Amino acid sequence: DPGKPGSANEGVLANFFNSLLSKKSVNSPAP
Amino acid sequence: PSHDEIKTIVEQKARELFMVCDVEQKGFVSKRDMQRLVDELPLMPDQLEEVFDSLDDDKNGYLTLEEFTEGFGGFLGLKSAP
Repeated sequence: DPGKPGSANEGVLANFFNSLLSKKSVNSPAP
Repeated sequence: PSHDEIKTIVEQKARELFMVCDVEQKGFVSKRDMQRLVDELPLMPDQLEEVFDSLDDDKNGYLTLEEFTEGFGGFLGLKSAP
């Protein structure tokens, strides 16, 4: 439902957080 | 794990991700910070703006760690405590 706030961009948000998580895990050195 | 343990883990992770966005460690993320990520993340500038606007609850143009953490929790399917 594009008219409902918060629902239209859920995929974009998920993409954003997934990408950040991958970037973080790539950049983080192993403990 | 208990609800509190999950909350702590989510907050720690959100803080790590927040620091990726807040490279200058100002304590908040601006739209300009967000646009810098266009070189690092597979998102278009308008998508980054969309993400910023949806996370910036009070629409003041600054994304705080609290707002970021809440958005991250929502992404994980967690509801924020009332």
